Amino acid sequence: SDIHVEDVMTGEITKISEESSMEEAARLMLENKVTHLPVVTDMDNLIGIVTAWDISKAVALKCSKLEEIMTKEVIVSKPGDQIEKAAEKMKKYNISSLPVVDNDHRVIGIITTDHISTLITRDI
Amino acid sequence: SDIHVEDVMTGEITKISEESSMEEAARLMLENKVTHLPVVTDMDNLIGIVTAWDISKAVALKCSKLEEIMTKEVIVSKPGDQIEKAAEKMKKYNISSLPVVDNDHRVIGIITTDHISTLITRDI
Ligand SMILES: C[S@@+](CC[C@H](N)C(=O)[O-])C[C@H]1O[C@@H](n2cnc3c(N)ncnc32)[C@H](O)[C@@H]1O
Ligand SMILES: C[S@@+](CC[C@H](N)C(=O)[O-])C[C@H]1O[C@@H](n2cnc3c(N)ncnc32)[C@H](O)[C@@H]1O
Repeated sequence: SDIHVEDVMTGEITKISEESSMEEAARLMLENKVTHLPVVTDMDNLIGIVTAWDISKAVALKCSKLEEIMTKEVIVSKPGDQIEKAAEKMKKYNISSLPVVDNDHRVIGIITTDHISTLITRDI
Repeated sequence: SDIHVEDVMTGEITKISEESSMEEAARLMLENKVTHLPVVTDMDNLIGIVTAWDISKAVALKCSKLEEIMTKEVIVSKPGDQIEKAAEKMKKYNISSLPVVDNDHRVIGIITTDHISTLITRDI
């Protein structure tokens, strides 16, 4: 289709620093009603992702360091990608969100399966 | 469209009983790689839903009873509903999954924004 990731993604990104705690991650998800947080360096470079599922995993396994529960090999999207390509990646890896990065690997947005699902609703 | 919820939902439902603990909920999400669990009675009647976001909320607020963190007013879907109607409900309430119930309010499936996102991928 002619719809690209940049047309659908949100530019409002709740990010978290690698030094933060798991409680901090949980608090940010609660306050912003989001389920995924890109982990970034001081220069906004993407180094990992932590989701509500990871917090739940930490409760099941009784661990508490962000470093232990975040995923470091992050699957990303580019703003110019077609939305079908983003949907295929999320299906292939059974994930529900992709940070969107520019050519310097800086996070400029996030696209989720919620955004793609919304495309089929009438009020577009 | 002509696509109905029953064509897209999964019939494999990981459910949890109202007497279970939060740790049990977290363990089920980890083992089954799911982010949402319908809470049911012994007769499979739906009485609530708990998601990975709720577990994360519990970590942020330091509470630990399932009863305290689950949502009791559950938004559901019917198998014969069109998928656009399900997508509109999930957008309206900012939720990512709907238990699918039969006329006796028994859970027979779950539809998520992941399922709807998958519809735009090529391999359908
Ligand atoms: C396999 S998914 C299953 C649950 C659900 N689909 C979700 O995305 O949270 C959960 C795991 O995927 C990881 N994950 C989520 N988005 C990711 C992404 N864009 N790149 C790499 N891993 C990701 C999370 O860190 C978590 O460990
Ligand atoms: C407002 S959403 C925000 C995060 C994300 N969109 C999600 O669905 O988890 C999180 C809250 O919605 C609730 N929730 C999820 N699915 C629901 C459903 N079908 N009916 C009622 N509440 C639901 C959860 O119990 C949780 O408290």
